[in-house]
Amino acid sequence: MNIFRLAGDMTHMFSVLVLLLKIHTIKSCAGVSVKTQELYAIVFATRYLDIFTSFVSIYNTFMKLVFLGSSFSIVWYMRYHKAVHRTYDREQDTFRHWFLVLSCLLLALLIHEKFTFLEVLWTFSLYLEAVAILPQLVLLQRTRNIDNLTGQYIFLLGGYRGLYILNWIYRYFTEPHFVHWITWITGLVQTLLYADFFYYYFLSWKNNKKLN
Amino acid sequence: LDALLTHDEL
Repeated sequence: MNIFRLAGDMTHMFSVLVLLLKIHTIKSCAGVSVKTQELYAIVFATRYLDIFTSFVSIYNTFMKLVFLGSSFSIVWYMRYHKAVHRTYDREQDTFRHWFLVLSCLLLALLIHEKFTFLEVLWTFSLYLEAVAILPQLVLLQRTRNIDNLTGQYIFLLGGYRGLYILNWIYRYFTEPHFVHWITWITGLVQTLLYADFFYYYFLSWKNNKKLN
Repeated sequence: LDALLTHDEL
């Protein structure tokens, strides 16, 4: 464990907990894409299957439970909680995310490190996580506005990805044989997706005007 | 080596 990875995990946990807390507190999910949240729930469900078979550490298991619990709770609130569901922007959140699931599944069947059930699903979860933010970014462009929470959510997610890249650089130089091309490439693609959002987020913050 | 194979990152 290194400081970059710990900071990355904390930032990631904070991003999902802030989102869950906001939805729970103000009973609204305006501006939030349920499709992105569903994709994240699938990412965690397919990546953390080994929670029952391989024990890495208390921290690892605890964090997996936090991510699973928070992502499924957010989907539950947005889909089944009456007050929250009413504020869900169905007309604008129309990204056909099942195509993303299908293409990531096919890609995982083609490119993976080991052809085993857990390994293919783990690789699938990496590919899916890289594109999971797309429905949210599309919704953000459509609604043209960004209430401070959605911006913070995406900002923290981008921060987590950036810190993980620093973590991989650190581990590459400190651990022999630490080479995970699939993880690195998907992580880089995901971080690049956030790059343009960061550019406009920074501009709006610098000029102190609403993000458009 | 097994430690390397099992995914220790979240």
